[in-house]
Amino acid sequence: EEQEDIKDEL
Amino acid sequence: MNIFRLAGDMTHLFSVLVLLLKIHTIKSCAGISLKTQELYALVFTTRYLDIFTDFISLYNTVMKLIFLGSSFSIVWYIRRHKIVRRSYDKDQDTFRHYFLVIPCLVLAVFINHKFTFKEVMWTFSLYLEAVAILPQLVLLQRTRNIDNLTGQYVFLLGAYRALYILNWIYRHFTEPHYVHWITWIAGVVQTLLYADFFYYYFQSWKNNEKLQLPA
Repeated sequence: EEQEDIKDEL
Repeated sequence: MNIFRLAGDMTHLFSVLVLLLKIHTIKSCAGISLKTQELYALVFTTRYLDIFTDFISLYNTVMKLIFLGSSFSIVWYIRRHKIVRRSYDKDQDTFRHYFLVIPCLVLAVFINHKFTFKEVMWTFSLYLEAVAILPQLVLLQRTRNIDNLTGQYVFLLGAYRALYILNWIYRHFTEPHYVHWITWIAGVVQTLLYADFFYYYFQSWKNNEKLQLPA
């Protein structure tokens, strides 16, 4: 499934 | 977290703190484009919509709060502070926000990773950040003289995004399926916009003369 791409960058 | 990203975040943090300190100590915003500062406040607002919903790390949340707080306080100083506002050169700082905001918004609606409000807002913030420095570069060319704090501010802003490009290259090779081509393109465009400024900045630094941008 489309993994929720975590926005871990500022 | 890798060294490139940490160095990029620290450079970015340093750039906004340099600017805030400059405005706070000498109570002047001469040479600073309010338009660019307002665009940055908009960039951080639309980028950090998830600050209270998605907790990544303490570092991430603290840095987001610092960037939001510093960008809005810089705008407040230039707009509201009774002494600082007198040094704002509104006749020269005439770049129209919407010339940048509207195209970025349209582009974000059509080119994004996923058509959701948060994702479109996040993509918009990336496109806007790439061009937000333009009013400042236009102002620097108009006023022709650049005091070295403003020069350092613009240089640090450009350097932070260049370090982020190294971070993206590093993550591309070390993390499987780390693909954010929109981020990469926006980041490269942003860094290229600084390229000519970098060239003149280094020239002036090397020849140890005042930084002059060609008209």
